Amino acid sequence: CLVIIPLTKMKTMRETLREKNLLTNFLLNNNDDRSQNVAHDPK
Amino acid sequence: LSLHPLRNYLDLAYVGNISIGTPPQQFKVVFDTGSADLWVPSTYCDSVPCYTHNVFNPHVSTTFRLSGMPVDLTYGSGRMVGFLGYDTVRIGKLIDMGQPFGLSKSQYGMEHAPFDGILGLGYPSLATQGTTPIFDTLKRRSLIPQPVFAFYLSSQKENGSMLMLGGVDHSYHKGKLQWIPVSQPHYWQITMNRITVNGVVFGCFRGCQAIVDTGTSFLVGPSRVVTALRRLIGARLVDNEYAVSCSYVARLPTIVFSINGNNYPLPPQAYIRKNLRGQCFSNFGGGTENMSHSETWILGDVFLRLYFSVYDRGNNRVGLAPAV
Repeated sequence: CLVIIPLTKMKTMRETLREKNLLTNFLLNNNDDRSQNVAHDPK
Repeated sequence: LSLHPLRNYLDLAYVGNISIGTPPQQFKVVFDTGSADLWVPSTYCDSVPCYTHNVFNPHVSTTFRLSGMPVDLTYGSGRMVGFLGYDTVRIGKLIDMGQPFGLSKSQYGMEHAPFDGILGLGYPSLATQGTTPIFDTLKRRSLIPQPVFAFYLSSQKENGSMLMLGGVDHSYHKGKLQWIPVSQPHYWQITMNRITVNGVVFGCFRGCQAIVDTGTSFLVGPSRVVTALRRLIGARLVDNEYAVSCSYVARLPTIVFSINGNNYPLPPQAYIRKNLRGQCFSNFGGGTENMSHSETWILGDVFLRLYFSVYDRGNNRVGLAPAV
């Protein structure tokens, strides 16, 4: 009864942006310390 | 209006397929233990990311029902704004009818994302108010034999990673699963004893909280500790990222996370990533000090590639064991 969902390891958005030379701008425009948004947790 | 935090998508890499509606419309989603909502782009969305991703068209689904309740899901580096609807969601052979989900009207900053939407596997308290997360529906309707799911995140192969729903295939881990009680059933949150580097306690001195999160790629902790950790490994800021010399990686220390009396070592090969250009960067992020009064760490994919993880909603516990 176990259901197995295959997951695919994709190229990350970071890699895509870096290849297109858009990463620095993205990071500068998004103040998230390259991690995630836990600062805005309303709970 | 429901504001809800979602995980970072910049480094997310593991996606799976689901379908929504009748006839089914396919989507690539991130299965995220750090959130509890399901959402996909919709034909009502006029943002750039919606032109480069699969969009849900409610008009061609005979089983779609509109709620219309607005949803606003905020990100560290973006946002999804939309509305709620109900439809049949298929995950593998599981069929979940009348599942609430978000349809985006606007999306910001996701044009290069390798996924269309996100499927949250967190506790119901983390979901948009008035909605039931998909796993709770599967559980309540007895569509799965056990209220558990598990992740195997492969580091080597593009394919080979998997999400198990309703049970655990124990061939994907070595040794016995170590069970850790969930300290707060909201996120998949557990108590961590300490973090040591070279045998010296480096963080989490008097114990702390750790969130096991498949929707975060990095290891995330308080900025002050992460800055010290970056300094310790000689990481320097290059183009807004923290780089280390690749030739130095083998000499970097192993970081040991002690959880529920067991040690979970993380060697440098796990916390340093090499990009396609052959540059090496550290996989640490800061910022959790804003999240809670107590010290909190987020154990993302960097940790979960090494440790097979089981999420047991029946007993509110997380199981960890070295992945094969």
